[in-house]
Amino acid sequence: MGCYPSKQVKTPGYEEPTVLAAETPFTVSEVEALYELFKKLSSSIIDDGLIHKEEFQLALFKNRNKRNLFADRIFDLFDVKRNGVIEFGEFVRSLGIFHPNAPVEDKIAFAFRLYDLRHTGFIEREELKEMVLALLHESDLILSDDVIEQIVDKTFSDADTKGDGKIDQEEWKAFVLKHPSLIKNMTLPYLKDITIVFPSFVLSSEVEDSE
Amino acid sequence: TAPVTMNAFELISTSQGLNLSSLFEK
Repeated sequence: MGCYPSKQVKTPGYEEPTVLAAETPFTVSEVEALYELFKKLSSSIIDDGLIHKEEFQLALFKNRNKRNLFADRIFDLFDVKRNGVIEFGEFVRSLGIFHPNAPVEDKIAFAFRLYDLRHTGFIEREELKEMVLALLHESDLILSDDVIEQIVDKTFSDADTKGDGKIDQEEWKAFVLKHPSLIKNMTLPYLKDITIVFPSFVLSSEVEDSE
Repeated sequence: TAPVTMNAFELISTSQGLNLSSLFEK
């Protein structure tokens, strides 16, 4: 192995894999593999070791200019420091929530924050409607205003069990436990195979072989 | 399925913007 990889210059925001592995469901070698993925994503447009929103959009949609409400929300939640970029530590800690072994409570809480568009601590009816409209727009689906109102009303009356016009975290948790498919997208099976998809030793081995 | 029986959260969870699996495509 040698010590070549540890001598490489790490980018700002880089954190040691042992630290990140201790705080997340990932092993050290999985964090190292995630660093390979991170390097790829963070250098796709601006090679500065940070994931910018356009790079995130490019990875998700193969289009750097495609705006999407939900991708924006994910980006904002990953960008814990709120400085407009995703650093490596933020990337790993946030993806940890999507690990198949991460606690369900963490996934439920993350989804709540995702849908609490205006950071009020509640999912409000207007927010739910805004998200439904965004999804319909994204999918080129057309529904009449009446039907949209009915969908939102029905869902809201099912989830807002206290009937106060907003969904709190407790109501959200009960609603998700009743409808587990709502957080299906909070689990990425890929994360269990990340060391196979992005083996972290390939590049440095190649460099050593060529020397 | 009639639209009124759709769960709005189920609907929005299908957004491509929430499907992070595309990050892993080589």
